[in-house]
Amino acid sequence: PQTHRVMTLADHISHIITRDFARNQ
Amino acid sequence: MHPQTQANKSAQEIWEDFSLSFTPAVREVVEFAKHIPGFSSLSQHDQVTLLKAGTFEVLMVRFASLFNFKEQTVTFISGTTYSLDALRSMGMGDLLGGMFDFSEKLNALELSPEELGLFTAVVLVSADRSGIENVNSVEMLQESLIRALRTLVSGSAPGDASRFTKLLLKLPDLRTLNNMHSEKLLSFRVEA
Repeated sequence: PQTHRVMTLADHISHIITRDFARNQ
Repeated sequence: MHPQTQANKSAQEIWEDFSLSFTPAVREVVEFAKHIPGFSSLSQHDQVTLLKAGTFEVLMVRFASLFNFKEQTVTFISGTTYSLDALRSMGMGDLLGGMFDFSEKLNALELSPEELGLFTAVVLVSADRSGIENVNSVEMLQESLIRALRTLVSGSAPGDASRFTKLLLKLPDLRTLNNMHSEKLLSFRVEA
């Protein structure tokens, strides 16, 4: 089964930035 | 490239195609920011704050090249081209319409790659400052970037003093797009 994750554009951008900076710690 | 109106693709699938376009694009903005002279010497907190506040606006500048005004189409990063009418009929008109209008005005300035790059840096460092710890260092960085942009733009079109002003007037346009659309919902298929 497929589900959908819905998030705002702003949250999506924020999530990627946080993850990118965390990865480069 | 002729517009392939994906009759078989549902609005949902097209919206997922559009949503997926953002992930690599955001990573590119983070990479770009790290190459702005002086950006990496800001505190990590301030770098993250500026990126979170300004990335949507930077994407509006970068996505400007995806729009074909003659054909009235937009090509997503997946390479699929959609006619703007088709996307409007699926309720995506407001965001894409706003991006389309902004792109048309930006493209009318016919910026060189260097001017576009420096303008993009100015957009990022001009982001909403709420939450910034060291406002002075961000302002100093912004001033140096704007000075460099002014030199570059006036250098390439000495007779046209208004070109630089028109370029700076894009910043409030971007802020409006941001306030109107960054709360737009994206949808991602998740394999359960």
